[in-house]
Amino acid sequence: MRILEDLDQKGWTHVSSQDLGERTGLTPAQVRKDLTVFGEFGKQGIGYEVRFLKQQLEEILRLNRVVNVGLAGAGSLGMALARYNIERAKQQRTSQLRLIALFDSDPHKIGLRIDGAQVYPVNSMQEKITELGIQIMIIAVPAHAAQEVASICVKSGIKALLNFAPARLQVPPDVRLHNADLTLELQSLAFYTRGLSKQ
Amino acid sequence: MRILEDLDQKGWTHVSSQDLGERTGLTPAQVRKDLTVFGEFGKQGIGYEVRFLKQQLEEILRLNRVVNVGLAGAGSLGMALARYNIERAKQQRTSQLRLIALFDSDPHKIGLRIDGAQVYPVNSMQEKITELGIQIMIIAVPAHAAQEVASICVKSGIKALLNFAPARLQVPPDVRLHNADLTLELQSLAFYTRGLSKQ
Ligand SMILES: NC(=O)c1ccc[n+]([C@@H]2O[C@H](COP(=O)([O-])OP(=O)(O)OC[C@H]3O[C@@H](n4cnc5c(N)ncnc54)[C@H](O)[C@@H]3O)[C@@H](O)[C@H]2O)c1
Ligand SMILES: NC(=O)c1ccc[n+]([C@@H]2O[C@H](COP(=O)([O-])OP(=O)(O)OC[C@H]3O[C@@H](n4cnc5c(N)ncnc54)[C@H](O)[C@@H]3O)[C@@H](O)[C@H]2O)c1
Repeated sequence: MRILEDLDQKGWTHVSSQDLGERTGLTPAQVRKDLTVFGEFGKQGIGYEVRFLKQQLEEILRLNRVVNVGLAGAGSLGMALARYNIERAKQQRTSQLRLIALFDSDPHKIGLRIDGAQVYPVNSMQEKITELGIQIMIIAVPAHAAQEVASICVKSGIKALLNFAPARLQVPPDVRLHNADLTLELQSLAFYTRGLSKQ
Repeated sequence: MRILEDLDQKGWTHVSSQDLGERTGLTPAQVRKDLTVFGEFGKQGIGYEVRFLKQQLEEILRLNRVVNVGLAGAGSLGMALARYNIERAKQQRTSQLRLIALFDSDPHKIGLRIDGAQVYPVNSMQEKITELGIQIMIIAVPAHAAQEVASICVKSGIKALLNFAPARLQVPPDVRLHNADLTLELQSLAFYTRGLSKQ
């Protein structure tokens, strides 16, 4: 957003994903990828219209209403994600994502607190989703437990899931499911090392 | 790959990211994103040429030579990534990524083993990179330590880094740096919940 304000003040009318990439430390492909999640803004060849893009992003960000996020699976990945999300939310004033609750099946983990979020028993998840107004659930449980967790979320009205478990989840068409796979990033990096290893 | 073999046998000459999405459980945007890392294969409007795409992916995958991966920071995130990478490599026969070593500054972690990979002291990282032929390093250390780790990697000849620490790393132009940020996925999901919350 800051970058677009600068460009607008400098009188730029269009900016390419290349330009945006240089100013944000992302590759042009990452800029395009990030912007595509919000809709088709750019036109091939002439880039993004600065004023229009700024307006759109403001519109999106202005919805500064807070979105409450839950996290199922307070294990290694879950706790690292929870700590990270909370750190990031503190740094970004306008952060709309608030991690409000974690869920686990291990009795030793129940009651743990990370900043404002607490670990609840997984069998209270349905109730807590409604009580706390959770709209997004991050799934960081083992693969065998992921479908059950997703089904409880769907039943409780959640429409957006971020799944880390290596399991193909079945959800109704109106539920948005993103599967995060950190090995994809690695695979694309492996591609870049291709030319290098003459060993 | 399997999917492209099927389509080729059925006599499909072109396939859209929509079609690929339906067959892989990804969204068309994810298909496009995944394929863009390997280069510009698709043409807007007519999709991907099945035979050409198959050939390209085979070319990429055929380089089945193993790429040795290192991981700096054997903490919550690091250990979750290590376990996951090793799990995935066992499931995918052609996996070219092999996590071979972890590095940490905490003496209690030195010597821990996860499957074939061992945790080494971070001050032996430069030596181990050469000895073990590590080509990619995953950085999962705290933000304050990330630049130092990246600099050691670059000095040791590593050309590809996957960084999780919330720090903007400086690397020479010939080093490929990918910054993974799991909150980006969350932000795009928050966008989808936008229309929903009338609360
Ligand atoms: N997508 C990726 O790139 C990626 C990376 C790392 C890990 N993973 C996956 O993330 C998941 C978590 O990994 P981890 O290393 O943190 O594992 P972990 O074993 O450390 O944590 C799993 C947690 O889930 C809890 N749990 C188990 N069954 C449950 C249930 N039915 N309901 C609620 N909680 C339950 C456990 O008590 C534990 O706390 C695994 O599925 C792993 O494969 C994915
Ligand atoms: N990008 C994302 O979406 C995302 C998600 C979760 C965590 N993170 C980041 O990943 C990093 C790790 O998170 P975590 O929860 O696993 O933290 P952690 O504290 O559990 O693990 C950090 C590990 O790094 C080790 N370490 C510290 N200094 C080191 C050095 N100089 N050299 C080698 N090892 C060193 C520590 O001993 C520890 O084992 C943090 O920077 C965190 O912000 C990013």
